[in-house]
Amino acid sequence: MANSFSETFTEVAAEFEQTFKRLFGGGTAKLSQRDEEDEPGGVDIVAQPPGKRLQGLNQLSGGERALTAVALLVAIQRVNPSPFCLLDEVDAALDESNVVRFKDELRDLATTTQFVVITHNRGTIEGADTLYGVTMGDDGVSRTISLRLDEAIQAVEEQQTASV
Amino acid sequence: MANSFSETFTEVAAEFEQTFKRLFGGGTAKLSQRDEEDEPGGVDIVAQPPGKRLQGLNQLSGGERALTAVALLVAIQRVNPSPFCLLDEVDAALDESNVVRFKDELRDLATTTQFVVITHNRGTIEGADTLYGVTMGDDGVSRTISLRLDEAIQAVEEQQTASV
Amino acid sequence: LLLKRLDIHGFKSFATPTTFAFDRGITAIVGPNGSGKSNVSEALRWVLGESQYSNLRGRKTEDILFAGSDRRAPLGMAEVVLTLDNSDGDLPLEFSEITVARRAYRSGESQYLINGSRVRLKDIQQLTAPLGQSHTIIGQGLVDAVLSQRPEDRRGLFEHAA
Amino acid sequence: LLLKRLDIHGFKSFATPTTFAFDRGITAIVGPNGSGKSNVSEALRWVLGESQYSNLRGRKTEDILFAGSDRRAPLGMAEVVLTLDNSDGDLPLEFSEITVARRAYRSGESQYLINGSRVRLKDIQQLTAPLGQSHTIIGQGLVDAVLSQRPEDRRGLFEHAA
Ligand SMILES: Nc1ncnc2c1ncn2[C@@H]1O[C@H](COP(=O)(O)OP(=O)(O)OP(=O)(O)O)[C@@H](O)[C@H]1O
Ligand SMILES: Nc1ncnc2c1ncn2[C@@H]1O[C@H](COP(=O)(O)OP(=O)(O)OP(=O)(O)O)[C@@H](O)[C@H]1O
Ligand SMILES: [Mg+2]
Ligand SMILES: [Mg+2]
Repeated sequence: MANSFSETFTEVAAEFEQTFKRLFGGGTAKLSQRDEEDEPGGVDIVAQPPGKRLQGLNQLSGGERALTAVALLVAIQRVNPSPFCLLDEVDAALDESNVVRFKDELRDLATTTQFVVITHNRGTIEGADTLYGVTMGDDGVSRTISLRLDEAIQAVEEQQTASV
Repeated sequence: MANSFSETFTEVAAEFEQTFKRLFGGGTAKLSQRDEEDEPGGVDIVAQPPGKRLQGLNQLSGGERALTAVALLVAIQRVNPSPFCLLDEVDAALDESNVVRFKDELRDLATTTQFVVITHNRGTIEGADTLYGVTMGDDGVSRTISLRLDEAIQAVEEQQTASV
Repeated sequence: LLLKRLDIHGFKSFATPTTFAFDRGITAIVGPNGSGKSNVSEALRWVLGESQYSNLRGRKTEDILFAGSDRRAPLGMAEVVLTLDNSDGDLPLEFSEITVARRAYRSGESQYLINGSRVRLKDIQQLTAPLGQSHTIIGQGLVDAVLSQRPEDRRGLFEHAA
Repeated sequence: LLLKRLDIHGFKSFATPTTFAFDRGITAIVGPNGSGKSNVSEALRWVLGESQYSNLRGRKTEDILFAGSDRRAPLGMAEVVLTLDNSDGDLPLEFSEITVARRAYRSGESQYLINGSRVRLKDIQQLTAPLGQSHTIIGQGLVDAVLSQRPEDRRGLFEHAA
């Protein structure tokens, strides 16, 4: 039961406005199709973080771009959920308060979508149900250990204080 | 008194092997020139993080690539120092222990080069002599306040706990 | 459909048999730079039928075999086994548990198995196609690519969603 | 040569006069996403004579003027003033303190000043050229570019160093 492109597009665009608002704690964004004649298949995004003016993607900050990309991925997931989704360090550019909203959005989606997230961020780690630590030995071999949340947080912090 | 390209290149290559070792806490890396005939001006990098085998850049991890790029930039600085250097979030992909070595390298260079670093990383912040916080108000206007180290660390952590 | 476990042996830095067991909800994978986290993501991509080695930071099959280190010899085979919980019947097979396995040998030979039976690579690709790969595995540094891709490529994301 | 201060007024999000005073050693600039940190880096690039607006996340002069917000009107001028300590004589001018100023107006007019005297853009560019721009201002996300540039481009880094 695949929808037509334009039906799906309309749904994703509507969803994207909502996910953007949630992830940014406000503001608006619009997804639009370009003219089929002069640019077939073109898709445009304009975004207005809370309190700011409408901007093209190139004018957003590094973290704002990352969050906008996440908003689009989440919108696509909500319109047509895949059973699972793996995210490799998509939160790298986010500051602490954006990481919290990102984590909240994943927790909400996680009721229907299974997530595997690779991250260095404490806020994201705090949102996880299961934790794996990966380490590489002097022998160039990767191994894994499952961790409890407090152990993972401690490992991240110990690494920091030990080396300081 | 500009050196010839190949004199400078040789110096940078030698320096790069050293800076790579310091930033990775071991390992080796080589900078080499490609054949002038079939690829004029080509420059190649191979890197071997501690305990691992020799690899091309594309096989390194995200953080290893970032640290290798920093090693190259630092090598160029050491061969031909510019009076000041601004780095915008070059440490974003680094884990806590790599951030500490990055910070140590900057502190060493800072005796002769003035640095301005834009960062979200606590370890980098701890290495700074002067701190500025930048914030944007609801009016879309950026303002700045100079911070003490403990205030900056607290601001980063408060943002985190407040939103949790 | 749920991921149940991923068994990795000989794929890139996972020289020894390593298991990730997944539950409902969110599983976070953490660790230092270069420890092997993205390799896990690539192992999943590979077992789901990835055929473009440029998407696995390599150029050919050999690049995903454990290449050895100064203390350990290279390995001659890589195997990744994905176990799926299909009790909701999402995948069109009559099994409540499905295993997908992929093996590659240094000799150049490859094997593909679904529930222990030998199949072709395209059988794996067809089975996993409905899982919507373009928006289900987001590689490191590709968040920006989602936005900065030419508009025509971004359209590809939507077509997978459609 | 040392950076002493950077005064920004009307450049991008810095609608009100803002001063950064730099000391020897390391100055860290911190703050939330979108607060304006990279705009500071671009203000420095601009006052040093950047002529390619694509390097400032824009396309034309107008893009660096404060564009207003829902609570504040756009501004008609942007001014950035860089004050340098030249007591070691690094720059070939007979002053121990050098100010470089750049102004742009919404009318399209631009002004360039060194120590208060009107000069041309290329005078600023020539003065600052020895400061080695390609390895002195590293923009956000460009660490990878240092490595992933085609080898011919990477050579450009070395030529600046030479
Ligand atoms: N075929 C191979 N054989 C052995 N080791 C390999 C092979 N391919 C890659 N590696 C090693 O795996 C490591 C890369 O791991 P990976 O990219 O998963 O790191 P990561 O944990 O994601 O790090 P980061 O946090 O920096 O992104 C490299 O150090 C590389 O040496
Ligand atoms: N001409 C302009 N007028 C007003 N505001 C502008 C202008 N150009 C850019 N901005 C604003 O500046 C902000 C971008 O700031 P900047 O890129 O410096 O953020 P940042 O602090 O580096 O964030 P990050 O940590 O995410 O990299 C955007 O929100 C944008 O709205
Ligand atoms: Mg990685
Ligand atoms: Mg920035």
